[in-house]
Amino acid sequence: MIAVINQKGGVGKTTTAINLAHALALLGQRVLALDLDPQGHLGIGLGVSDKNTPGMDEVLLNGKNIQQLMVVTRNDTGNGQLDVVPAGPDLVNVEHLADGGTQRGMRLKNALQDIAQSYDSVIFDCPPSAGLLGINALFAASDLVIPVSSDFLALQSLSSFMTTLQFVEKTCGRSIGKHIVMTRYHQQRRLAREVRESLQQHFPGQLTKTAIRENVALAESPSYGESIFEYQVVSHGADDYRQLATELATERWH
Amino acid sequence: MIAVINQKGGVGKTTTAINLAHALALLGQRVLALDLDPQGHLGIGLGVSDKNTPGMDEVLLNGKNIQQLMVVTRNDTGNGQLDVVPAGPDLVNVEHLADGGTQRGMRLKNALQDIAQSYDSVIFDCPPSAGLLGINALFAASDLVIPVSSDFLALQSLSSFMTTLQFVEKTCGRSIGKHIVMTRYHQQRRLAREVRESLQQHFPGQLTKTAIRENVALAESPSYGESIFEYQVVSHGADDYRQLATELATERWH
Ligand SMILES: Nc1ncnc2c1ncn2[C@@H]1O[C@H](COP(=O)(O)OP(=O)(O)OP(=O)(O)O)[C@@H](O)[C@H]1O
Ligand SMILES: Nc1ncnc2c1ncn2[C@@H]1O[C@H](COP(=O)(O)OP(=O)(O)OP(=O)(O)O)[C@@H](O)[C@H]1O
Ligand SMILES: [Mg+2]
Ligand SMILES: [Mg+2]
Repeated sequence: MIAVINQKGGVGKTTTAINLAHALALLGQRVLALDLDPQGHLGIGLGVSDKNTPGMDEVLLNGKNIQQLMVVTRNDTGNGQLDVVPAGPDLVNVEHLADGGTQRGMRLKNALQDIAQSYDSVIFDCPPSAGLLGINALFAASDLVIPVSSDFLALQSLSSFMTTLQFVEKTCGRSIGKHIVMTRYHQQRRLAREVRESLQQHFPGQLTKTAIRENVALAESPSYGESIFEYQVVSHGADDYRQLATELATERWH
Repeated sequence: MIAVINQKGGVGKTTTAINLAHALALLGQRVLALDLDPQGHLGIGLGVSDKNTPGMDEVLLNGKNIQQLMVVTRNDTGNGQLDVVPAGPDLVNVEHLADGGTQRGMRLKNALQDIAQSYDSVIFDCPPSAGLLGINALFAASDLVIPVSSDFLALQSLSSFMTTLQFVEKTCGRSIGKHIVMTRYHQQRRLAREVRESLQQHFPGQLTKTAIRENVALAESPSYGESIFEYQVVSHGADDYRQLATELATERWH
């Protein structure tokens, strides 16, 4: 259960969720990608173009079965498979759920229990905020992939996010795997190298070796509803996400 | 009253709020910059490095006077001046204010009434979400500066944001000036040019002539608590924000 999460905006959560999910499927895994962001960008980027298609909103608000809301299946991935549940038009209402005690933070975890054994990896794309959707993701996740764009402000919000995480782990009495992934990496920029050194220093053992380089093809592919592997398989973007999937699948999951 | 707003993350709201505020001060205006994002990046980028410094949290939660929470003043700007109110450590609690009817959306507007005449421009930096802080900004603003990064997903969330805006304007019975600013513009990228054409087509008259080009100095300057004009005044970033301030100040405010 992998949450792609970071309260900082525009650090590449959706880009990472889309392309890591497909890369894992191309390695032969059965993968489910869930869109937890009311903006619905994971769904759009994987080909669910109709914003009115129901999805995680029905699961989290009305308790429907995830199996029923699945929309897109890619079976063209060897032994692997990639299924998608889009956000749905009403997902924003999760943030307004009345204070019913702790249960409202557990809805995703509960909804995943039935389907967990059908998949090797379940990946959730999270919104850029610290609200109830993100909390559902944290309670349901065994591992976090934390994209960090290669700049100062992203580094700043990471430290407060890690502090929040420690608090959640203590409260839940369990530890969650943390995998920090640098994104939009510019090899020639001193700033990018300084941010990497700072991450290696403050979070030893949690920073992935793979960094995702800046590559315009990654920005173009969502407009075709395709992952980088469908849009431009010969590209730095495809190489980096394939390498990241291999690194995470072979070495790092909790 | 200018809200720098967009629910999409990482499109350059904070970078724009910081540098537009200082550019207007350098043109001779008295400017107040308010941080409405619990992440507190506007404050950090303008030199308020202590995250525990109280600010907009005290104003919006406890009704304190904005004048009392002002922290940083730049008086080195000719006839202009730039004052800053940081977010403060408790601002996230605004999102959890109990449903007290419409008043909780009006707190910022009310707080600004006393100080409005002391400033030529008040600029608020908003968080990447559609919550109560953003709503306070919308009810208080006369103009919106809407940064849009030069890629497809930013274009996607703009159209849903503009729909939300129309609804707010109809409900409030007033119209708010809208100024779309392209950010992180790469002149050589076909994607950037296509996004610009699409914006010109769908939002005629609302797209600023000035686009802010990708310039690493803009990403570096917040780490020094400086605007681009203090960090590297000879740069594309400084040129573009100076030009944007001139364009907005001379032609466009409501
Ligand atoms: N490595 C990269 N190279 C080029 N463009 C990228 C890269 N990673 C992300 N982008 C582009 O940057 C923009 C922001 O990325 P993305 O939407 O994935 O971030 P996010 O963290 O999901 O944003 P949000 O906080 O709004 O959910 C997108 O348009 C995306 O296509
Ligand atoms: N024109 C630019 N050139 C280079 N880097 C830029 C430019 N504009 C913004 N950046 C960098 O991109 C990152 C995101 O920008 P910024 O934090 O201003 O966006 P934001 O919309 O305020 O994000 P959030 O949604 O998290 O509040 C920052 O590290 C910033 O320094
Ligand atoms: Mg996203
Ligand atoms: Mg910001």
